[in-house]
Amino acid sequence: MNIFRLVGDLSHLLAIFVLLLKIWKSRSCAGVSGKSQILFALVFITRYLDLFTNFISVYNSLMKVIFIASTVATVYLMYIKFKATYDSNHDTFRIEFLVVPVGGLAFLVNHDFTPLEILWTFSIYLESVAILPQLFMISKTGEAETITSHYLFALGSYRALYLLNWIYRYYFEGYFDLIAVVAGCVQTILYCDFFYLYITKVMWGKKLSLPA
Amino acid sequence: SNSRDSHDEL
Repeated sequence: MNIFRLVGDLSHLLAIFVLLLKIWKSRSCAGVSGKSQILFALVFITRYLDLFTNFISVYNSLMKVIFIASTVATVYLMYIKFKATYDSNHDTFRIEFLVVPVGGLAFLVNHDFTPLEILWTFSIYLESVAILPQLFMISKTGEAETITSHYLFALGSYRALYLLNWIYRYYFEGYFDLIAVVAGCVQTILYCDFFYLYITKVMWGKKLSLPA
Repeated sequence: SNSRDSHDEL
């Protein structure tokens, strides 16, 4: 564990709770992509199956349980409790266009052809693109609530911090996982446009709105 | 370093 990973994990946790709290406090999930949230739930469930087979640490297990539970709770709030506020007209990204190719790639390019390893690989690939429905939704409506911007910034920062963690681990531990690194780069690159808008607008107290 | 090492990450 190094500082980049720890802050990355905390940033990830913060993102999920900012979103949950936003939905809970406002009793509304307007502007949030339910499809991205379903993909994240799928990411956590397929990645953390090793909860049952492989104990690493209390921290590790606890975080996994929190990530699964909080994301499933978000999906529940969006599709059941506050379904009336869900903006499905703008959430039109076809997730099968992500899940199917990513599933195929996980079968073809993995470290080990075993069920758990293929699911882990699927999860890593899927996570890298799971935010696309949310970004697509913002591009359709042309704007995002400030709290949603904070959520996205924390969520994007998490993987960027993991990239620093992987650089650190490569130099100091000789550790290198090509699948995680490539997927992590793709994931971070997808946020670049958003990061630019966040830094130039939201940080200066303006609402995130896209140029017409 | 094998792939298993990565699985201590979240």
